[in-house]
Amino acid sequence: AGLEPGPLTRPRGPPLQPPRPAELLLLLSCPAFRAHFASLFGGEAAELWRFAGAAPDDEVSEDEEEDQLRALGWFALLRVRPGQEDEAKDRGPAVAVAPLGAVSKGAPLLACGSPFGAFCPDIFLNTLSRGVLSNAAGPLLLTDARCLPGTEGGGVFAVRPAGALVALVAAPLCWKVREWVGLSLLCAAAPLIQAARVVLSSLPSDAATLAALLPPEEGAPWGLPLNDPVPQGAASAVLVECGTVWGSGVAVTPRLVVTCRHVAPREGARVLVWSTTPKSAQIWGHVVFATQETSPYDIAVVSLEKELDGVPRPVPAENFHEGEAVSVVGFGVFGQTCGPSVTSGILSAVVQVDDTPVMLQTTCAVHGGSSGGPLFSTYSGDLLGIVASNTRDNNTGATYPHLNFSVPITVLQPALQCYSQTGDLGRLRELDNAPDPVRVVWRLQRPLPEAPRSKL
Amino acid sequence: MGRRWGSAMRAAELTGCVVSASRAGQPEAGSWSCSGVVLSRSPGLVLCHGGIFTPFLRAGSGALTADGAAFLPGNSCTDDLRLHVLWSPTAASSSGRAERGRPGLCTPQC
Repeated sequence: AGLEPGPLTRPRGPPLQPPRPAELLLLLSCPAFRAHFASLFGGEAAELWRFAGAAPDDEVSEDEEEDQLRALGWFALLRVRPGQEDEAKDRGPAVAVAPLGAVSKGAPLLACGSPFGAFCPDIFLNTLSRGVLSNAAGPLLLTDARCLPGTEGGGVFAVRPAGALVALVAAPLCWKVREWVGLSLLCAAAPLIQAARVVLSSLPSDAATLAALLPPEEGAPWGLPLNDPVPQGAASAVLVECGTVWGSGVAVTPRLVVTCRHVAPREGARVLVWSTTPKSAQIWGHVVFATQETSPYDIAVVSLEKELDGVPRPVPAENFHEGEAVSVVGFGVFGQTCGPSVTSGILSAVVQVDDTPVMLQTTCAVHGGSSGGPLFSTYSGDLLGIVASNTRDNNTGATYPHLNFSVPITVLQPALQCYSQTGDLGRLRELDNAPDPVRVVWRLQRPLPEAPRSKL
Repeated sequence: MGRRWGSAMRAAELTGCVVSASRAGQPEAGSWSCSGVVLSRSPGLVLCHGGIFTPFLRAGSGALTADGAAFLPGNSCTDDLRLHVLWSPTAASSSGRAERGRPGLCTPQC
């Protein structure tokens, strides 16, 4: 689709001006972005990942796909021919740029792009989407703000530093093992613009004068820090490795980690727990409890051989509010290589039996490797639950990361407390005897004889 | 979206744009488009995604993965490349009327 003459009266604001001719000054890429991309998604992992404007099943020729992958980390600098009505007040950089690292994981971001590019600009131009910085590896960033094909190149802006350009969309959609991950890949703007500045300065003089127009990086301080407790919560998220299986977990005390049974199914099994915050640490432990396969609660508890230093103890929530802002922290996507990802959403449902919450649902993006991880209240930072699964349609195989299920911490807290104070597993064992209504609620978790389960 | 998001929204509205690439004299070949960011309005300087330029690269997309390639000059693309940039006016207002979208993409009742 291209820029269509279409209606220039615009339902979302003043009339669009006619498109302006432009010329390509240069194509540029950020070497550090490409290096991180190669290390995270290249080599053996290349088979697992797909970045494209189209779903895995869409007809895209291999050549096209290869072209898309090659161009993924490339951006273009254009000079736009001046219009008659260019006003003096518009002179100079139109935006400030956030220095690399100025935005922390879990911080709010606003993506702005035009789904389907130039198709229907009167409807789609500059469509906004909100999310958070989910993860970062150098200038390679991930966000859970919803981006669609056509938004490649769109800007992603920060709340703090206020309105600063943080990144551009490199790939709006990505799939891991054919499962939609629900995250978009971004390239940080600061190193990209710095690369443009260096190259422009080395070109003939009129291009070099353009270098002065490139936006500056926003100097610190960037206003009042956001009182975001999520980074704190993220610190209690750990990676749990049991044999060849790994998933996420929550250090509820310095010696006790809760995860999912399907991550650490066998009592007595040895488990390696990785924490990344405040510092990287690996501690062995063993599974002291795992619910039965028949239990509706997919939970396991690991006791560590020594304490996890400096990991803050999450405060367990006592009640839940449908609609409240929540965050999930998990080691899906990158596993150990890059620390946990943070995704944001709302508590979409609290399912109760006899007025007791037994299941939580959220709209956060939850993908393979996240199970066992913590679900937090974004504003209070309280621990709400343990992520157990997202959703898969067994008929189509489609995965829905934004519909997922967690075990409320109120179900577990009394038993965990009893065990950590007395070493008695009795209360934990009660999880195996949950009443039938609870089993009915969690019935989708049970294995279907012929089809794969909706597990992470 | 509240004051918290005000600056980000303003920046997005001011700098968001769409870039379209096509071949001179070959409208039937269609065009390629993506989103972009206006770094400077006057003079106009835009940063957008490089993917829409691969069909125009003289040396093909392989040039993007050549060792040490961190930038390619403007003349790496063929001479028949035509670019257009569409950005929204700087002042936003709510006037205007709704128009239905075009065939090819629809918003089914669900």
